Amino acid sequence: LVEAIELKKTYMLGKVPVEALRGVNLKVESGEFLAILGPSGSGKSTMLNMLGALDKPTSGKLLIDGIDIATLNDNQLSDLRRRVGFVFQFFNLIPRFTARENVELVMSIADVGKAERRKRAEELLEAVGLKDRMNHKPTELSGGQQQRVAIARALANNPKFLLMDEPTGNVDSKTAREIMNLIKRLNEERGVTIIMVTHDQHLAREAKRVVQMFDGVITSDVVNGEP
Amino acid sequence: LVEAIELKKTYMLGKVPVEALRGVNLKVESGEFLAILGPSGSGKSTMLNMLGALDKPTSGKLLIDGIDIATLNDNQLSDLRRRVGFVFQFFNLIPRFTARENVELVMSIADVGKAERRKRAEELLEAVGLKDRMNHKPTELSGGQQQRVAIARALANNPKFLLMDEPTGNVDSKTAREIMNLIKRLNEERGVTIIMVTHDQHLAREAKRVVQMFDGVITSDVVNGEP
Ligand SMILES: Nc1ncnc2c1ncn2[C@@H]1O[C@H](COP(=O)(O)OP(=O)(O)OP(=O)(O)O)[C@@H](O)[C@H]1O
Ligand SMILES: Nc1ncnc2c1ncn2[C@@H]1O[C@H](COP(=O)(O)OP(=O)(O)OP(=O)(O)O)[C@@H](O)[C@H]1O
Ligand SMILES: [Mg+2]
Ligand SMILES: [Mg+2]
Repeated sequence: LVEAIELKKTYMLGKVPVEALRGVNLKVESGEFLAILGPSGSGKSTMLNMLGALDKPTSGKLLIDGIDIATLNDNQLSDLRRRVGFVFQFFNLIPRFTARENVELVMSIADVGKAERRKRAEELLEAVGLKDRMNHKPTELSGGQQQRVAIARALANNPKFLLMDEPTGNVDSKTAREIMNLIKRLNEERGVTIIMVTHDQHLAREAKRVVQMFDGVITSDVVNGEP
Repeated sequence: LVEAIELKKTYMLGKVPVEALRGVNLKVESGEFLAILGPSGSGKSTMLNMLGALDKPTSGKLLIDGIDIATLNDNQLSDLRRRVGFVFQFFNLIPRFTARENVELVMSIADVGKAERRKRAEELLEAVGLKDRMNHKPTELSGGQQQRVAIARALANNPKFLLMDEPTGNVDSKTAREIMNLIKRLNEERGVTIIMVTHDQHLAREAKRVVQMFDGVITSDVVNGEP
């Protein structure tokens, strides 16, 4: 599915280079469930942006299903991105649209009829516990509720590959439990490949594989259950 | 210091009322350290906005140092708000300013000289571990780094009263530990009154008192260490 080879990402801050990724190698097969742990500023979100082809690396290669994404044109890249579900660390919901519209919006690009869009959006919002908040706009929702709209939106196009940046960051332990159960069901019943960045060591243990990052490199990569 | 009497807050969503607070009574003495726990959507952030006089309740009273804030004019209200440090759940940093400028900005209203502002902003950012990221803008910082800028900014005017909405929500366990140690030091050494909303049950136990909320009301309020 996805292979990162010597990925580097350097941001230029004026004249000062900031090395967010300093040579990352990672191979993720279809159907895996991976957690990425690491201190604040270690490069986790940057890594996720690379794996989802949302941003270009400074050097190194990213292969998705064997194709080097550097060889794709813009149309091919946006086709690829549509197949990936992405939950950003700070949601990026569109403030003037309601929860239901934020979820429907993503579907409209994938040629789904209006009635079908609405029905699917309502099913997804119900699955994340927001049945009675569908007509609220992001500013009319609590932090945890916004987070759950972002998760429903990421599932809108039935992605086979899901990248989630702190999906339980702003929710209480009960809601976090529900979100984890949803994620595990998607992985085990539908074979969705999931990469989840988290700060929660307990939740990371529920993934099948745990990758640790530190200062822009991967420092460990173990299959869960093994010592 | 602060007393909430039968506080209610109802948002109108079109014609549909949403009762975020349904009658809350809370008394917080100077120097206390209080944690507020509760499920997503239970009214924690709304409660914090009321206590910091950032938003008006639908009914009920809020007394700060014995004064009913409904009797204050706009100038007196903004004077009051300056004495309160506020860490929002989603930071609200100003994107076009650097970390240092975001901290300095708050000080400029409180008549502090330019050189003094810069020095204080740098000290605060160093205290939260961001010595080498001062010239980054929010979009050039990781999630956890942005959270720490928001904490430094809340401390800029040396507040005696600090309201923090999930101060460790987006950070790793080591950074969360450092933030908690900073909060406890402010409370124990400087006598700062702190109200912290959190989803983390372990961190809540470190406060001196734990208030539980559910569906817009306070369901329990115990002093820590007692059963
Ligand atoms: N502007 C608004 N308009 C309508 N409803 C709102 C508005 N703001 C909040 N709400 C509703 O009020 C309730 C309380 O929201 P609040 O943000 O206080 O919850 P919270 O306890 O902080 O939750 P979380 O843990 O998810 O941050 C929620 O159910 C939310 O949907
Ligand atoms: N646009 C940018 N310009 C400059 N530096 C950046 C930019 N974006 C990120 N950085 C830096 O790159 C490093 C990695 O950031 P990243 O967001 O990947 O961290 P993270 O592991 O997700 O952290 P957190 O747990 O706090 O979310 C950080 O030190 C950050 O300051
Ligand atoms: Mg991040
Ligand atoms: Mg909240």
